[in-house]
Amino acid sequence: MNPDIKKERENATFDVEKLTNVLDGSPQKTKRRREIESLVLNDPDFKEEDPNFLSRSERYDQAVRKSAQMILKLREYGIADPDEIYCYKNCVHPDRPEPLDLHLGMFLPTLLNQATPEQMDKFFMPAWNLEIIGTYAQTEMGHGTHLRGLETTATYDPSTQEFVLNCPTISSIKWWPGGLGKTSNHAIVLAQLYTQGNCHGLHAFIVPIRDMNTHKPLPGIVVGDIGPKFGFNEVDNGFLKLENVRIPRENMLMKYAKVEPDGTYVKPPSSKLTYGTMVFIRSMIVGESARALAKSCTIAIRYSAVRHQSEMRPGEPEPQILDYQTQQYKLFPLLAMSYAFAFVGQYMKQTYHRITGDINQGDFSELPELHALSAGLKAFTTWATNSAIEVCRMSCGGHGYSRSSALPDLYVEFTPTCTYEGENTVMMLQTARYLVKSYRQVKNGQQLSGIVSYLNEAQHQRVQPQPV
Amino acid sequence: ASRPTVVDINDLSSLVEVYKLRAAILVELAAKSIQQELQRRKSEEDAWNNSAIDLVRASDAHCHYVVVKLFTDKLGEIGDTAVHSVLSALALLYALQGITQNSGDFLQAGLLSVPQVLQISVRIKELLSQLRPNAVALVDAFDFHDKKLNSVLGRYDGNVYEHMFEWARRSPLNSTEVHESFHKYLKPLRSKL
Repeated sequence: MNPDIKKERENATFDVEKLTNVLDGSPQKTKRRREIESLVLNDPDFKEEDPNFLSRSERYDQAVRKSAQMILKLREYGIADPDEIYCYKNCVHPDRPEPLDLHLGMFLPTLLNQATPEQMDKFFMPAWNLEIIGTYAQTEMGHGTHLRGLETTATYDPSTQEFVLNCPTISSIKWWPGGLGKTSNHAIVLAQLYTQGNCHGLHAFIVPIRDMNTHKPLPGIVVGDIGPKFGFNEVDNGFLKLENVRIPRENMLMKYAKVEPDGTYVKPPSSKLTYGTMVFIRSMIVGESARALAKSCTIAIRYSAVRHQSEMRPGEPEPQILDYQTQQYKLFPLLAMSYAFAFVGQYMKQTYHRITGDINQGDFSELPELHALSAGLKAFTTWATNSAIEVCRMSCGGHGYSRSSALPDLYVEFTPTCTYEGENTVMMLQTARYLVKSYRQVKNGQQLSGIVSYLNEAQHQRVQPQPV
Repeated sequence: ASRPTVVDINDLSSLVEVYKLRAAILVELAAKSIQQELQRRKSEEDAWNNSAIDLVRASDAHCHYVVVKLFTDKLGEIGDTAVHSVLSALALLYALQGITQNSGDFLQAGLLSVPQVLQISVRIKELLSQLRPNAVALVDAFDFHDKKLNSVLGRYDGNVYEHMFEWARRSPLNSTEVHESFHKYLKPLRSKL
């Protein structure tokens, strides 16, 4: 053990294990997390070549190999709790997205949230057993956050009781979904639904894209990888062009909205339900911000404890970097922020599960608030974390630029969170829409509830700045 | 009007109030900007677009208030005195740093005075010193296994330089002492010069 860092640990004034338990939620959860981690970290099947020394194709190959092992072993150990699956997966692919991310994190949850019982029977078990490998194809070359601008169409043909899916323009080609390029054989495609000559907006359709045996693209399907990006080396973000592809009526996810055999459209109870998956993902991204920031702070602060530079008092040995006030001013507020975001992440997860429980009971009353809050906090925490990772990297001097520090990877794998699942500025404007609406309700004399209720109080409250 | 709230910059619940009022004032500012645009006969869409900067600021302040509030609420759940003490210092640092970085909002809204903002800068320096002995322990509490952290700089044992040298030597470029490009290009070049 490096003597400096050993001394640091001897100076602590609190029991580290107790704080770890607070972050995990309880001592039992800490114990269970460590058990799951040791399953992976001590498993020779997950031994890997350092990805920094591999080509992109080799990295993708290694990631698919590990993901396949992961699925097998999750079954073998009977790990089915979403949080535990997430923990296991994060050990198999540390800080790296992987080719099955969207299958596990979007395709399966969307089936669970938006498929009818019959569709669950038909699709869920094959997907759970990786016969169906799915992705979530929403974003297009020319359309991302503004969902209503998506151009891909799904036109209902009552004579054959089929939907015809089509990408009418170059800008309507589905672009970016993870796992779409080479891994998936199905996609949940978001498309504008047309039936009986009317457009009913965005709906979700299960579209087979590759042959289940040969894995070759099906007729009318043009699919592939979009090429290297800033990071995400292990993920085959892909493109998908649909050329009048026909799918049966049963492939439209119809738990809420429906199209009858004759083409009659039945509206969903709430327009926000299609957003359900996004609200889930945004709530989880808040936790991602906390994790990425915690890792960056861990690296920067431990290294600042062992790194000696310059001279604070003539003739004395070089002090630890962490003794310089400027280094503390760079890192300690970020350390505080990572704890703040960790607790916000816990709150968002609890709130999401509570409100989706209400939704399943038919109570949608809190969905608008959750939608606004998850959008705002996703933007707020990712923007702050994005900048903070760079501060941590640069506070490590030249070695922060080496990939061996893991800080470049932390940055390039994290920074897309500011853009995907809703570009941050648009997210802030969506939250503002809810805030202004609430403000106007206060003006009309209404009493608000939930996290915006302070808008009622603030009308009357004033603060007296104090002379010091 | 109700009795004005006295801001105690060392009291987290007092700071939560200040963040709350900052958010409320910025929401009101954004709503009034839309109203003014509408009174200038702008369409609803243009009124919103011409107020977008204020709207983003209001959301940012709302989220900032939520984060400070949730951090403060969490402290109420911590039973262990020593853990509570160090987390309280972190929460105070987070809240005060946020005020320093957005001091214009708080001053403009009349929520804090200039001397208070100066006092906050002094308080932040005290908190940095107060947290210094616990910095490594606070990151140890995240409990990232070295294989998960994947970082030579962040190793738990702190033996950075030995392992950085070892890592570099494994780089594919070092698989041979002399890279093939020397014989293919550099050596022939010499004979031509």
